[in-house]
Amino acid sequence: LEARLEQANLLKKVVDAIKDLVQDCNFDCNDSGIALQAMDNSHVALVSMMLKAESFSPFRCDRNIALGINLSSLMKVLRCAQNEDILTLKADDAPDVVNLVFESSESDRLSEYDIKLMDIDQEHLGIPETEYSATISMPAAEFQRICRDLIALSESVAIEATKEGVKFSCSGDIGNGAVTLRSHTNVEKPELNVDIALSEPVALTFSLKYLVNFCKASGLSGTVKLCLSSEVPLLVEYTLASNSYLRFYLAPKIGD
Amino acid sequence: QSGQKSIKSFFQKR
Repeated sequence: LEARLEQANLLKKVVDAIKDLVQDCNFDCNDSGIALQAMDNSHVALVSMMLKAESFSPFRCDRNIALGINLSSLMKVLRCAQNEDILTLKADDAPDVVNLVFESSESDRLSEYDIKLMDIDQEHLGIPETEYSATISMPAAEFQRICRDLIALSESVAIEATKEGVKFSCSGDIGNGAVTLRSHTNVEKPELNVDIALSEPVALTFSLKYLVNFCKASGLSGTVKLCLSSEVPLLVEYTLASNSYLRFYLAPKIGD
Repeated sequence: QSGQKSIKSFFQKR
């Protein structure tokens, strides 16, 4: 494997966003790119990352390899990179370590680190293609704000999408709270757009603790996409450049 | 957590 990222910051942000959810995971490398899939310890949430080969230049992966990496170790090394550094990941065919090289485009500094790899026996889940009842695209910062606000009142949020809009509501010991967003197009500032595509109304309840955790990815993309269907996990997607993505799936809470 | 589903009950093991 030899994969060169124009900005080390991208990988730094991705790992930073998921490191509190998952600890040890395999980075599966093949000629289409670098993928990661991992569940959190309680098996409620699933992280799925895809960094497509096109996100790197150049990208070369001659043989499929799984790099088992402890994310807190990876984060320690990524913190040694400046945000603007160029990052090159390298690994042999049957690697014991992954090699990270940081190059400054402005100076002649070159830093090199090796991280020891781990043997990780990870369950791989098949995620079915889903036609979602509701797909909401909104500013990532807005979603983060709503989750942070509502977690002050309750541990769960009900997300209800109708033709009127999308309503985030919660109830807790001190009282209730709700935030409703309607579809909104801002020609001047398209980054503030809220788009709700609905084939049928849907209402589901989720644990806010996980949603707040997912929102650590807000720095990766201006927009977040929420996809909901009855009785299936919520998909929270942050789209990255070159069709790469960071997706989170969260199992709903279902009342008896 | 009452009513919290596991993600494994929705996605099949590959």
